[in-house]
Amino acid sequence: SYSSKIHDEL
Amino acid sequence: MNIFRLCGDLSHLLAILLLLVKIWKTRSCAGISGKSQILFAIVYTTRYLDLFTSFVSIYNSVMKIVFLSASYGTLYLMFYKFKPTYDHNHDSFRILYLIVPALVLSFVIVHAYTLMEVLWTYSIYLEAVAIMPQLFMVSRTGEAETITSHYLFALGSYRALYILNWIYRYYTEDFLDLIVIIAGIVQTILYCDFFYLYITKVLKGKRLSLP
Repeated sequence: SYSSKIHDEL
Repeated sequence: MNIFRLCGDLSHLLAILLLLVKIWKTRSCAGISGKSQILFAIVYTTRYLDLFTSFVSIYNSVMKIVFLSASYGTLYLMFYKFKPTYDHNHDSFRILYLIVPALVLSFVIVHAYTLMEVLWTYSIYLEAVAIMPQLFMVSRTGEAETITSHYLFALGSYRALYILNWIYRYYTEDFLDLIVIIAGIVQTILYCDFFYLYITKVLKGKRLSLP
């Protein structure tokens, strides 16, 4: 999903 | 990871450490908004709770721990160790006007209704406006020390570099997250006025002072 992917940023 | 993201992270790290070292070396937090620092501590705390739930990389985890510790370290120096030097008369921005609307928005526009996701979204919205008390303080006192200007420039550049990173990721990974992108653009726009003053004054060796 969108939301899980952006969590690899700070 | 790409070059924009890496430069953004390093710029962010530089800003946070610069502030900490400045306060420590000068034994003073004059000109620094404690309210912005409180907001940043809330931002890092709500975003990096995922240290306990999801692992991305050693790099990510180490950076998160450094950001959190530096943020709380700054609060300790400002509100405890060097409290007498804290200029609270000029730090008069009402942070509830930022905390509450960001909280409401994070319930309205969010990818998923889970605790971690709402907290993460809240941290994104709050970060976008967290610098406002600091910029308000600079406008009230009409000036900023050169080192404070460097801090603000590094902190503002970080999200601008992240915007380039999102553009890059859109083309290379077909990846788009409108919540962070729009918040990141708002965050960067808030610094534009300051960027202008920084380039026209501080880089030419002058002190940042407002007319």
